[in-house]
Formats: sequence, C-alpha cells, structure tokens
Amino acid sequence: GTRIIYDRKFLLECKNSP
Amino acid sequence: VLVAAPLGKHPLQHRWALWFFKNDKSKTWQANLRLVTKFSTVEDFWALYSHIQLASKLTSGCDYSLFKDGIEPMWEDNRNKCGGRWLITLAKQQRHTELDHFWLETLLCLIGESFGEYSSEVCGAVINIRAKGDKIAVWTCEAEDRDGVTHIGRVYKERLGLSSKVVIGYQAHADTATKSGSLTKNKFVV
Repeated sequence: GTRIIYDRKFLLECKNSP
Repeated sequence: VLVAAPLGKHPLQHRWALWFFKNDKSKTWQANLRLVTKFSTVEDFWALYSHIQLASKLTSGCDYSLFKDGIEPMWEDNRNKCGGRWLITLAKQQRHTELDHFWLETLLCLIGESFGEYSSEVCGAVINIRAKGDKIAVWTCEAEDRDGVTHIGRVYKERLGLSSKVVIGYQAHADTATKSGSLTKNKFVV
C-alpha cells in the first residue's frame, strides 16, 4: 500500500508556517 | 483508503499517542503513567509539541513516550513483548546541549515514517529523565528481524548525527526484563 512519509525539512517548515 | 484529514492539515501515516510518566512513589507504576493526547496530523503534532514542557525541563524520574495508537508504552504490550529498543544513553551534561534536539529528531523520525518499509516495525519511543543520565530509545516490535532492526538503527544513528565512532546497541526487552546486574547484552549494534 502507499505510505505517507515526511522528511525533517518539510516537518520543520510546517512548524513555522502560519 | 484515503485518510480523511481536516482541510489544509497534513495527515500522518499513523495516529500517535503521547504518554507522560511522573515518578510518584506513593502510587503504582501504572497509576503514574498518563495518556496526554493523540494526534494524526503534522499540524496537531506541532501544536502539542509547542504546548508541552521540553524534556530537558522535566523533573528527574519523568518520562515521555510516543507510541502508535493502540500500543501501550510497556514491555508487556502485545506489540512490544517480542521486540526491543535502540538505546541512546546520554552523559549528564548532554541534557543541556543535545537532549531536546535528540528527542525532537526521534519524534520526527517516527511521525515522518523515516525507516522505509521497516517503519511498520516501529512501535514508539521513550525518553527517561534521570539524575544518573538521561536515555532515549526507539522501540521496535520484532527483535529477531535482523534486517529490519539494523536498518532502523543505522537510519536512526544517522538522523541523530552520531559519529561513526559512536556505537549504539539494540536490546531485546526479554533480556532487559531478566537482566542480572545492571548491564543488558546487546543483540545488535551499529
């Protein structure tokens, strides 16, 4: 099946986006 | 099955539960273990992370645990009992230099499913705040699966930025539970 993967760069960007 | 995530939020592969343990000697071990909350999106993870105390600020004897929903942060859980943990032991002074960074990186590895096909073998992670030295561990469900365990260990060590000179060990919970003396033998090392 598919797997939802996030790299650390994307996760950290999400933290700072409003 | 497409995960129905609220508009604009990024769904995670799993729902995760954050647990908190505070060592109150007047209560039983189980009574000291509290479920804080569960989350299943990136945004809800950050809302939680920004809301709670940093690990380095917890009092001695406290733990945070992040486990997949349905897995309790204890050896006895069906998904843990055949498994083990990659253990990072920190020196006392590392609490103020690397602990929070290591713990956040551990959380990002878990929620981001950073271990490829072997991500499914990850159960959760635990951080123990202790006067004699803090510990962080990633728990996996099958201690006998050499390929899965060693892949997870290599990726984890790299993500923490540990030098190749540093060796980390994987201990089966069954060995930790029945260890004699303070040292548990390592089933794998990377």
